[in-house]
Amino acid sequence: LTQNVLKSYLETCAQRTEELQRRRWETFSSQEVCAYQRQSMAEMWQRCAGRLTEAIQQVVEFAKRLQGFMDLCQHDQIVLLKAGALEVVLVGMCRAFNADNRTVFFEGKYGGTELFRALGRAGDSGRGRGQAEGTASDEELLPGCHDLISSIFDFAQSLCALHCSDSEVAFLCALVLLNASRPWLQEQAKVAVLQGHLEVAFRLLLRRTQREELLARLPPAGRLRALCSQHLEQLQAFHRLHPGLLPAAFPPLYRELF
Amino acid sequence: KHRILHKLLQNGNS
Repeated sequence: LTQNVLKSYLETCAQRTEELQRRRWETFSSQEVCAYQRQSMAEMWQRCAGRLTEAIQQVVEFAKRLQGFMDLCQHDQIVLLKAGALEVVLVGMCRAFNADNRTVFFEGKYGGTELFRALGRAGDSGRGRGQAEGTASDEELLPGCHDLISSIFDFAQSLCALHCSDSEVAFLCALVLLNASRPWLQEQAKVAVLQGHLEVAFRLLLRRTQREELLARLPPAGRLRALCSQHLEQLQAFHRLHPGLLPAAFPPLYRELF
Repeated sequence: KHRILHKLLQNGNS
């Protein structure tokens, strides 16, 4: 089972850990950061929804390879993916995060929270107009968005501090996915059996590698849940600001999940 | 309701 979890994870990772580590100091130039910041809020939301959807597609492939997942009824497969896909992406983000300068790998380079500023407010051109009119220079249209981005970075930082191996990250992702306490499961007992097997295998791995202290240091599950509901709140606030935006602006899988 | 997820799950391991 341990081999299956690691193999499934490695086969469905977009980037190898060594590659992400090797490039961890390749950061965006200040001009490149400005270009991201000058984008309109809608453009940046669509861009991030696109990247997130790609990551979620990898999660679906990961799930399909996990022993026992495809034996569940399709209703439960969908329930588990709907509830867990974003959480798995957030856990996996620690592999693509440089905790030394608080940057994350995004579209080919590493960038900090400032890269995502346009998600929460109008681009720099809008700020210029605001200043000319004597209003606040950085009026925030979705102030909660900056909290969401910082919380996601804080979460990645706290996971990075645990220095998890690929096997450990793979198990954390598998356990986030095969969670028998998700609401609306039809065959909860079947999921609980899979979850139980994963937990035993994970404990054995931790014992073998003398990493048993990891379990006590993991962030509580409520923290992931909170990040997911913050994401939904911001998405709803974004839709209220842009009621005319065509649904087709977001990838179909993103619309289906959120 | 979950057309895309159904499709992704039904496709063989790609």
